Amino acid sequence: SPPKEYEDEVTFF
Amino acid sequence: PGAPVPTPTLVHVVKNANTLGIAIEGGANTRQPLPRIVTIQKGGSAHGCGQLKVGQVILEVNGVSLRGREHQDAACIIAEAFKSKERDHIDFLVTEFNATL
Repeated sequence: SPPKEYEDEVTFF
Repeated sequence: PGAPVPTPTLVHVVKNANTLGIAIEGGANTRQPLPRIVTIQKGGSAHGCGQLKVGQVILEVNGVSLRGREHQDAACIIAEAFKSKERDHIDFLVTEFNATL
């Protein structure tokens, strides 16, 4: 499968 | 002084606020393979410690490497470290440089 595109994924803590 | 060398820094963040107060982006299988700090919120524990900065890359959390972990996995480790009552602090190993050490 192609690499996932998580560049825009941001998590706040 | 020679060329800049990525020097990991151990940052000790005491959990003295209701939130950690950081945001991260990236993770394995992205162009940002290790999580990078994109926000530090005032009033959070991270801001209070004064040593974490936007742009730093997180290599380890309490000695656990984030290498090879996808975003959600890395986020889970950080969230659990903050939630855990086993210790009153989190040790972040960070580097100013976006290097794969």
